[in-house]
Amino acid sequence: RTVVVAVANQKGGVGKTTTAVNLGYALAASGHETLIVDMDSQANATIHLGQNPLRLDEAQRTIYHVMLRRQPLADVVVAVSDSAPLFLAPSSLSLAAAETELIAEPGSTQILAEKLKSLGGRFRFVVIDCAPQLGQLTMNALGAADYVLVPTQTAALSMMGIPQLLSTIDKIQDRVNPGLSVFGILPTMFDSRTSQDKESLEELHALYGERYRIFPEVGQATIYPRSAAAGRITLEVSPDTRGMEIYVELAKSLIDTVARE
Amino acid sequence: RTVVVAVANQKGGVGKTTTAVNLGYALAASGHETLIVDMDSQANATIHLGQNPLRLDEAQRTIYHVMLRRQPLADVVVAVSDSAPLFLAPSSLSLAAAETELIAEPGSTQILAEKLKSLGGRFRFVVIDCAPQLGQLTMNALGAADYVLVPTQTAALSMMGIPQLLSTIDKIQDRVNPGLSVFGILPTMFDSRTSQDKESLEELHALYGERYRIFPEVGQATIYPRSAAAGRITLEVSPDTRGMEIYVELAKSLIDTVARE
Ligand SMILES: Nc1ncnc2c1ncn2[C@@H]1O[C@H](COP(=O)(O)OP(=O)(O)OP(=O)(O)O)[C@@H](O)[C@H]1O
Ligand SMILES: Nc1ncnc2c1ncn2[C@@H]1O[C@H](COP(=O)(O)OP(=O)(O)OP(=O)(O)O)[C@@H](O)[C@H]1O
Ligand SMILES: [Mg+2]
Ligand SMILES: [Mg+2]
Repeated sequence: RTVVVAVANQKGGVGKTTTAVNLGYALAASGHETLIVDMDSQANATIHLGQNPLRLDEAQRTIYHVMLRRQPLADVVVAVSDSAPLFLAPSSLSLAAAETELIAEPGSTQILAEKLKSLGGRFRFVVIDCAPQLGQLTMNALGAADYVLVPTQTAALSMMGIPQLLSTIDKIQDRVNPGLSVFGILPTMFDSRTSQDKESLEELHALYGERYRIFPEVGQATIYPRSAAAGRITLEVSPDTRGMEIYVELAKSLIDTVARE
Repeated sequence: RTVVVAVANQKGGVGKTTTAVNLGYALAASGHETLIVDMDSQANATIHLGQNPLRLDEAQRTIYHVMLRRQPLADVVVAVSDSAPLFLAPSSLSLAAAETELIAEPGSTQILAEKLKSLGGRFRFVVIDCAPQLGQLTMNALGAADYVLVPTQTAALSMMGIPQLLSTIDKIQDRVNPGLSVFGILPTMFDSRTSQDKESLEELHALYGERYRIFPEVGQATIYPRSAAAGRITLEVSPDTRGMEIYVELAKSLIDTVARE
């Protein structure tokens, strides 16, 4: 059985792509065939994994062509690691057109779910990187997912949007995907030297700690933007970086959760 | 004459809201009546300026109601500072519906420009905070603007999206708003201690420095998320913070540019 995790938060710059890439790698490194789906027309996960969105777009081998141009999903999947069974369904700028094109499609929020089914049981895990808005593409990710992981900075502006996201998840559960549940909230870019971040973290626990699992925070570290710039997976090139153990733990707890189902 | 500046970048978390709020305040503090328009359904500028999006939404006094429910723009404008003539046209979650509703409207990208004209010459400057996507709302901001200011982190993922933004600006210039021009690129959250940021900053200058103005970088400082959390304008509460002089300089150079027109 394939387990699908959507990494979503409509606030921008909270570490969605960084989390999807490193969690995906940690799952693959534990021996599970893992697919990352890049559902953001900025194609940041695609770039972070060393791929060239322009070239993939010209070859029509992107998730846009799968969703709206009848390209089989299996044909766009590329291997992105030498050390683990990690694969990518890449994105490109063409995906920006999908927001409007999808509206005209019947059952538009369930198209990604339909395409993922076409892969059968090839992957044990699918991790979906979402764009910073609750549009048709993110609805597709929530419509296809078993779990949602919500990264957030420990800052008021980032945390403000969480209630809207949780209520959107509730509606998707009620209307199209009853199997969807919140895996948890992941505090990112945490700077333990500032009282601001500590206060926000306490607030996060006070607001959501009873109902949802809040994972240990991923500390700030410059290796993240550095490895992204180099098109390399942080966990693959620098496994001892602060925070990496959080992504490894995250992968372990997902594997455990799934094993107990 | 009213000068309109859109603060845009489809990459998330690069400092758009922080820039719009502090630039807006710096313009108002130099004695010019200034309006900030929050064109993001996350309503971060609205929250940062101490307003309550939920209450404004119930009272139908938001930019959504102006754009699509015939509410006059003058009726939603609120004063947001005791020390300078700074005003806000607030946002709320309702604005999320605008992305799809606007598509059905004739000349949909020019609705904001039409509404701003209804204010006559009341404001000397209008600063528009954009959402992290190139959707209908950002198109409206570009359709109404004289200038575009592009904040970017000095990190590869943030800088990757700049070509797409510049080509979108070119299309808006050619098709609906010939008066639109790029005011410049503003590097934000710059950490001078890391070689990563210095290298990216050099790359930014190498890629764009000949064609566009690149402003001095705004340094990282924890006061920004702190003041946002308190619903206060950083420049108003803490004018001596690192980077504030950049926002003051930015305001001065905009005022000079406009004076020379
Ligand atoms: N723990 C961390 N420490 C320091 N920098 C980080 C960390 N996690 C992510 N970053 C950096 O912060 C920036 C934003 O992260 P990222 O792009 O993953 O966020 P996002 O939520 O995917 O953004 P968007 O909303 O645009 O999709 C990137 O430059 C990334 O390299
Ligand atoms: N110079 C700075 N130093 C440190 N933190 C900053 C700085 N500028 C902005 N921030 C913080 O970084 C976070 C992202 O900034 P902001 O919300 O302004 O970005 P944005 O581009 O508007 O995000 P979005 O794409 O979600 O609209 C906020 O928590 C903000 O307080
Ligand atoms: Mg991302
Ligand atoms: Mg913003």
